[in-house]
Amino acid sequence: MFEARLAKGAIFKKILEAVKDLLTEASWDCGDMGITLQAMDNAHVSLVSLNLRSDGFDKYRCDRNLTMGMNLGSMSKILKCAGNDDIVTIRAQDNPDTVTFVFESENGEKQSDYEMKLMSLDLEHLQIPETEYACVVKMPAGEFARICRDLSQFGDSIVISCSKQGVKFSASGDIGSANVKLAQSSNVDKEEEAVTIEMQEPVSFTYACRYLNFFTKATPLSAQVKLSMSPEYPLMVEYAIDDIGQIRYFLAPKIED
Amino acid sequence: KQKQRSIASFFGGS
Repeated sequence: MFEARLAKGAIFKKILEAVKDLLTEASWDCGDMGITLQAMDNAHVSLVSLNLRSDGFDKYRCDRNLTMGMNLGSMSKILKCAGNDDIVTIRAQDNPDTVTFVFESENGEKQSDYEMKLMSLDLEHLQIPETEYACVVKMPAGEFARICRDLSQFGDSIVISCSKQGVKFSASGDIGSANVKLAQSSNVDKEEEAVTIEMQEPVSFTYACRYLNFFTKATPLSAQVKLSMSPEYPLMVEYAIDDIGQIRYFLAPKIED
Repeated sequence: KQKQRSIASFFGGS
């Protein structure tokens, strides 16, 4: 059987919020090492890759590798039934048709279980190589969400340019243009408020606002976001998830036709 | 005019 118990059940609630607008359905692959999910959006422009390590769970048992196809809208509905402080357990048999979500209140006085039908999904699984990126920007996740939201008012695209001086976000359209520049933090008391840039070479790429705004739904998961860019390669937007794993979004840059 | 490649094409997919 499969059983994964997480005392901080709110993490599951936040993960669903971070993927449900971008993906309609996805396979959750469960094995000894933990739970992974990889899926493309409907337009196949972006890719979500989620990794939750088994040692990050309060209890984890996986007798046989499982692939559970789920409708994420349905899963999100169920996780909305969990309280923010609830302990969440996901349970399934070895060849499951259904998955069960169990929510327990902190004091143990309330327990609910929700059973959801699984789907058979035939999804392409991609190999994402580890890459050295030309630029890696780490910045407060809330700041990135704010910039994406603000600049989306000006056009469909945001240009992200990174140099030694800092990182610049730009957008332009019918009403005018906007630029937001962030310098690398010189003196930071709190690590989570820092802007740091690791650069091999300066880069400048154009990305669709629509997708960046989908990615920032993961903001409640993490204080910081990491943006990694290289020529001829998709942008990687990564949010750490406590000490259990991370969610990564990949987005192909816009190029001149 | 700008276009976007399929994300799969970067990772060896179709």
